[in-house]
Amino acid sequence: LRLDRLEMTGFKSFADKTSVRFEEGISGIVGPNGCGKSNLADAIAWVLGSGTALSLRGEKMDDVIFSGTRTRRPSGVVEATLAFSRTDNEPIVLKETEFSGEVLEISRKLYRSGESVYTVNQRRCRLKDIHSVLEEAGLGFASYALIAQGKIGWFLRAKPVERRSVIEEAA
Amino acid sequence: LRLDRLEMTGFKSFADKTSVRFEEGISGIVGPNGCGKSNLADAIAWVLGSGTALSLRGEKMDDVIFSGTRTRRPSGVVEATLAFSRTDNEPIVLKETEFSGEVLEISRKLYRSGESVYTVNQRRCRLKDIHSVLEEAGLGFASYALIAQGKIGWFLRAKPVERRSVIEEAA
Amino acid sequence: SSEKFREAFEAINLHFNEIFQKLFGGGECGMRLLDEEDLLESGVDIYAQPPGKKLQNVRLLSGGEEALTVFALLMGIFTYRPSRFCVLDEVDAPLDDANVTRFTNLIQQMSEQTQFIVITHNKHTMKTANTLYGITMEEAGVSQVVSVKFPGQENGDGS
Amino acid sequence: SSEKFREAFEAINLHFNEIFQKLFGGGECGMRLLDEEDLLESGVDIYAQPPGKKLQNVRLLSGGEEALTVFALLMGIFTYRPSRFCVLDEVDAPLDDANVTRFTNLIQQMSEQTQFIVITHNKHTMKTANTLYGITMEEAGVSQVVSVKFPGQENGDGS
Ligand SMILES: Nc1ncnc2c1ncn2[C@@H]1O[C@H](COP(=O)(O)OP(=O)(O)OP(=O)(O)O)[C@@H](O)[C@H]1O
Ligand SMILES: Nc1ncnc2c1ncn2[C@@H]1O[C@H](COP(=O)(O)OP(=O)(O)OP(=O)(O)O)[C@@H](O)[C@H]1O
Ligand SMILES: [Mg+2]
Ligand SMILES: [Mg+2]
Repeated sequence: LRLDRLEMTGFKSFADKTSVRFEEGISGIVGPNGCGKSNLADAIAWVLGSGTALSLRGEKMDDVIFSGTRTRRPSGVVEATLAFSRTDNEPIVLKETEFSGEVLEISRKLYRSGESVYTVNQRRCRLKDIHSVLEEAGLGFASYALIAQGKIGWFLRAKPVERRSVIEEAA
Repeated sequence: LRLDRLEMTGFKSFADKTSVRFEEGISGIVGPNGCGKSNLADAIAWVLGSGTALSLRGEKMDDVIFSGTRTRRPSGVVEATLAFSRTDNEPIVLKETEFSGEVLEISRKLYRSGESVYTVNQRRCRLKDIHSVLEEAGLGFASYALIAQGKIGWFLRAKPVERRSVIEEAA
Repeated sequence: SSEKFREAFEAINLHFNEIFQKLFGGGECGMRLLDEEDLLESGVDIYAQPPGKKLQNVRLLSGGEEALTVFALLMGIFTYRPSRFCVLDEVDAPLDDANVTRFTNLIQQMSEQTQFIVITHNKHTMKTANTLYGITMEEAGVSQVVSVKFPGQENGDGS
Repeated sequence: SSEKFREAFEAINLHFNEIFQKLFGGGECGMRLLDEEDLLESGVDIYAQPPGKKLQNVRLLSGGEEALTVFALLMGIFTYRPSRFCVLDEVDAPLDDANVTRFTNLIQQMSEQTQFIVITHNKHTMKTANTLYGITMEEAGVSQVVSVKFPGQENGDGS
C-alpha cells in the first residue's frame, strides 16, 4: 500500500480543488510563513480522523472549512480525500462489503450544518471502519506518525500513562 | 543605566567562572545544540528573580547548580552576578543604605542546602529590594523582556487575565 | 491605578498595530478589554488579521505569523516603555527568510534604546549582531564562552 | 495483550537506543516501565543522556537535544513497526547545521520503507527531498500548490 495523493476542496486556506501527488521517498513542502503548509498537514490528519478541533488549531470543528477572504465568500462544505494504491490485490471485506481494485480512496466531508460523512471508495462508512480497512490493507498507520509544528517535544512532556498509549499503538 | 556584564560560576553547565561583557546594540549568542546558550539566558532570569524552577526547565531549585560530568564533581554552590553601569550618578537610597558610584552589581547565590542569598554591591538584601533598586536606577526591567526558547507564542495562548499582567507591568 | 492602566493599554495598542502593519506589510491587529467597565480586573483579548485574510481566531495563525505577531506586541510595549535590555532565545526559528529580515531590521532600529541579547542559529541574524559570542563545550558537559566579533571589526578572522 | 506490549516495548527500546547513539555520536537513552508488575497499566518513563553529560531529568535537555531525542524514538518505533507514511512539520527548526545533516541522513535511510512528507524552511533539508512542492498565496488568503522538482530532474529551472 502506498500513499498516492491528497485531494481537498475548501479545507482551511485551500479554497479551490487542490491535488498533490506523493512520490516514493521524501516529499518536501516549502513556502513563506502563513501560506498553508501546516494546513496541508492538518488535512491529512483530518481525513484519517486523528485530528481533534484542538490539534487542528481551531476552536470548533467547522474551523476547517474555508472561511472566506476579502474577495471570496466562505465555503459551505469541505472535502478531503487520501488515495492509496495497493500493491497486493487481495479484496478487503468489511461488513459484507468488498473493496477490491487498485486504489483505496478514503474521503471525509463536513457541512457547515455539522453533518460529517466518511466514505471508502465512494461507499459511506464510519471512522472506525476506515481504521479497520487501512489496517486490513496493511497501512499500519498510527497518529504518532504525524508530528505537528512545534509539537516534537510532546513525548518528553507527556504524563507516563500518555506515553504508554504510543507503545500500545505500535504493539 | 546599561547592562555591562554577566558573571557566573556553577550555573548549570557553566561549571567554571565565566564572564560575558555586553556592548551596546545587539549581542548574538551562537553555538551547537546543547552547548549552553539557553542556560546563559536562564542565568539572567535567575539573577533577576524572574525564573521559577519550572521556567528554568528544572524540577527543583537546585537544578540550576552544576550537577557534574563524567570527569567533574557537582558544585556545592552557584553564583551569578549582573553588573550595570550607571549613567547618572544620583545615589540611590534603600532602607537607609545608600548605593552610589558607577556600578550596580546584583548577585544571587544558592547553596545545595537550599540557602539563597541576594546582594546589591555586596550588601545583602531581599529580592524585593533588588526590584526597587533597579526601578530607582531607571532599569525599567520587566519579565516580559525575557523570551525563553519556544515560548514566543505565550501571549496568544495565555488566558485573558494573564495577558493583563503584562500590560500592568508596563503601565 | 485604573487611569494608568488605560493610558498604557491604549498607547501600547496603537504601537502594536503600527509595528504589526510594518512587519506584515498591512493588515490589522489589536487588543480588546473584555470588560470595559472594570479597568482594574478586565482580561485582555487579542486579534490579528494578516493582510488580505479574514479576521479569525488567533489560534489559526501559522507558526511564523504567531511569532511575528507577539514580537510586534513586545516591540509595541518597548515603544511605550523602553526596556534597558531584552533576551530573545531563537525567536527567529519559525520565520522564513523574508520575515527574518523584517525581524532583524526592527531589532536594529530598537537597539538604539535597548540592548538585545539574541540567541540564534540563523546566519542572517548572526550577521546583524554587533558582538557575537560563541559557546562551546570542548570539555563534554562544561560550557565555555568565546567572543568572536567586536563592534567595528570587519568579518576578518573573527568569525 | 500484555505479552504483545512487552515485546513491542523491549524491541522499541533497543532501536531507540541504537538510533540515539547514532544521532548523538554516543551517550545512552531508554524507556522504563514505572510498574514492572502491571504490564497492562504501567506508565512509561524516559531518560536520555547525551555523550559526556550526566544523566539528568529530560526537561533539562536543550531544544535541539529534545527534538533529536524524540525523533530517535519515533524512528525506533518505525524500525519495529514500519509506517507507510510520516508527516514532519518543521521538526528541523531547532537543529544546528550538523544535526540537520544527521536528521536528513536518517530520513533518507528510512525512506526506503516510509514515505516522508517534510515541511521545512531549511535549505539543506529541501535539497534532500526527492520531490519538492511549493505552496503560494498569490491570491491573498487562498493557498495554491505548485510542484517544483521531480525525481531525477536536476536542480535545473525547477528550483
Ligand atoms: N478555515 C480557514 N479558512 C481560511 N483560512 C484559514 C482557515 N484556517 C486557517 N486559515 C489560514 O491559514 C493560515 C495559516 O496557514 P498555515 O498554518 O498552514 O501556514 P504555514 O505555511 O504552515 O506557515 P508557517 O511557515 O508560518 O508555519 C492562517 O493565516 C490562517 O488565517
Ligand atoms: N545543573 C546542570 N548541570 C550541568 N549541566 C546542566 C545543568 N542543567 C542543564 N544542563 C545541561 O545543559 C544542556 C542544555 O543546554 P542549553 O539548553 O543551554 O543548550 P542550547 O545551547 O540552548 O542548545 P539548543 O541550540 O539545542 O537550544 C543540557 O545538555 C543539560 O544537560
Ligand atoms: Mg506551519
Ligand atoms: Mg536553547
